[in-house]
Amino acid sequence: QRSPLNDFQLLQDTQLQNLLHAVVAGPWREDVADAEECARFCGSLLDCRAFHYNRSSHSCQLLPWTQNSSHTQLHYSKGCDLFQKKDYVRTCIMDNGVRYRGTVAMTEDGLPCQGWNYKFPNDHNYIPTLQNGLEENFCRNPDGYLGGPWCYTTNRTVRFQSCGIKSCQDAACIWCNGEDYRGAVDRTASGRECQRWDLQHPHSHPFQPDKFPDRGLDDNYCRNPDGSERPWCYTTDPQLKREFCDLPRCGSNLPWSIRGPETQPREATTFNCFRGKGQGYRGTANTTTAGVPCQRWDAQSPHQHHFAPEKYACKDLQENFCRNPDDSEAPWCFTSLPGIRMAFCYQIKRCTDEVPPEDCYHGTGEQYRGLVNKTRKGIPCQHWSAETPHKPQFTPTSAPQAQLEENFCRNPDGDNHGPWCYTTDPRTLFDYCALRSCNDDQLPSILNPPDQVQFVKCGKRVDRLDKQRSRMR
Amino acid sequence: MVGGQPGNSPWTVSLRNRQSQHFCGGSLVKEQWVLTARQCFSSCSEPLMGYEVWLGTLFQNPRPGEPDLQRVPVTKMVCGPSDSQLVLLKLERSVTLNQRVALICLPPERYVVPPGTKCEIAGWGETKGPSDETVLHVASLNVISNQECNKKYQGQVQESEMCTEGLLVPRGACEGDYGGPLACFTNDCWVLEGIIFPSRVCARPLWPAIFKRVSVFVDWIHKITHME
Repeated sequence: QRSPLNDFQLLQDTQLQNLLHAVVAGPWREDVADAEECARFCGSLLDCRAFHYNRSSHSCQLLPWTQNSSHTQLHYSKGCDLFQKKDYVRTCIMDNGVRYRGTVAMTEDGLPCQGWNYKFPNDHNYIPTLQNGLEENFCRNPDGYLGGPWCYTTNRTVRFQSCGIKSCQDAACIWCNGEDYRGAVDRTASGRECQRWDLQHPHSHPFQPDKFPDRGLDDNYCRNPDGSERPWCYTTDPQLKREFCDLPRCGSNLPWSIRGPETQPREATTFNCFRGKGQGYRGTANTTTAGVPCQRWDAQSPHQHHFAPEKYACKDLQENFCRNPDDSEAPWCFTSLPGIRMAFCYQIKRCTDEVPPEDCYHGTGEQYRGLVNKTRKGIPCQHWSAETPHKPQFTPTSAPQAQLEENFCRNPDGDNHGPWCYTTDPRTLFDYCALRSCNDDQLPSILNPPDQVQFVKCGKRVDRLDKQRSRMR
Repeated sequence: MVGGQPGNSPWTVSLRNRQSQHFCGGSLVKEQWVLTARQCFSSCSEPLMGYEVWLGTLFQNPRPGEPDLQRVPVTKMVCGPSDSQLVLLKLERSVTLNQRVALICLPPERYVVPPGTKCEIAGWGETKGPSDETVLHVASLNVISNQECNKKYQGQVQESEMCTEGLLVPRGACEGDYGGPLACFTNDCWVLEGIIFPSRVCARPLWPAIFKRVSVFVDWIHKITHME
């Protein structure tokens, strides 16, 4: 069930160009079904090291080089994916590194490697071929040496030496529960090969890399996108859906409090409110939004779970306090009611993300002529006369009465919620300003509108559906 | 939804996180816009990659291939005025309106729903009982005046909020219903008058429920949907 793509690392929307005019890539094959078919072609050819796959035309181009080859350059190219053989681009080794095809050319003591084509200063019997991958003076392991890739050195007194390239297992360790692990191990603890995150076979799953851009779901490497105890992956074994990976812990014998910044919550710690999704919330709220008391994290009743406090040392799963150990939407807890397994603690207020107001306005602020020129989030306002990043609907010419000077906050359209401005953030068209209503103002009271209100094309439903359901019941 | 019944509410949408789990409700106010509660989202500027709105189904976990189900990615979130606790979600594309998916009307600006008006809330949230929260539940509630409501809440209810009467047998919103609609029937149409926002408790006996009053922010909704 393994995919041939498992041997490749993907760079999305990327093309690899060779800058030498004399070197030409292979032709584009137009008749392929998918990237897996290209991977099958490339995988079987010793002189194929990478391939381009065009997602819209379903075509591919085999390449005899990688990004580590000389005279090559990566380019952004929408719709074109670059797949490179892992053996050529991985900077660590699997097993004893017999398949390593990287470009390290220095021994562990810092001695430069001798080219495999040269017999001087150290004579040897190796002849470079496509099969053994002996290339330039790069470290290789043609004889399965237990110390990993090695080379003959340019020092006559040291005939050969290991290059000290770390195994992928040891190259990166995990802090906390390994959510930030971005290493290159692609095997589970039992030695099964991982399924690629971007494939849905043999196991279908919700962790599509595009949906989780911050989770590093690259290729088929071990990751922890769901607040599990440690990194894991779906396996290529149809009989076993997912399994943990065996990865070393960083400084595991130090207590959490002194391990250093890597172990701290990614979000800043808060106590009376929560920021973002509340991973940094360390307060003592211990009921759900609905007031149901939380179950203690160290208890397995009424709900069984895997969030044992000792396994989630960085998450501070104390007592029955609301926490977010798994990247949920907000702090949550298991509830003390058998019928409700878990619930969010939305009663905890969000910490404000607004800057303190610098001035105030009367009424709805149509007469505000002050100098505040940033939004409530602190984003600088766009000049009213500017056309980028947003093309304004109100300009000094179109609304002269509003005195749209420079980039000061104004209210040219009588917005009930106060002065505003177009923002300099391309993603936010406009926002309200860092202003408050002046205290001496009487809040406008709610007025009844005219009795007759007409609605068009909305608010109609077919209640027959309900009746059908009742009849079915 | 405590004390509700399985029912139909074609403007009530389910907000889905990156693992396709329901986490809040919302209301379809335009073909490409959904109104919901700010509290449901971690930030006004957080990228919404992977978040979706599901419409056209009565089931919280519809079977794969359910023909009426529409799944539309969220592309943008716009936070409402600071005191609104509302957000508008822009969808990647317009939804298809049909018997299962419909727009809810928006109220006139600053409209006050008369006390006694019959309204409905809908959601897939906790039922706290034998009823099955995997299907959409609807509960009827009658509006009371803010003055009446403030007798119970000692003046804490603001003009930008509205209340429905508290019943002896609890009936109202609960976990998972937040962000969903309070729809009231006016002039032969269902109008979005309130938004369910996280409160301290699920429907309590004799305690009125408090909602965000949409009519106070309807000008902002029109401004956003026209300008963006």
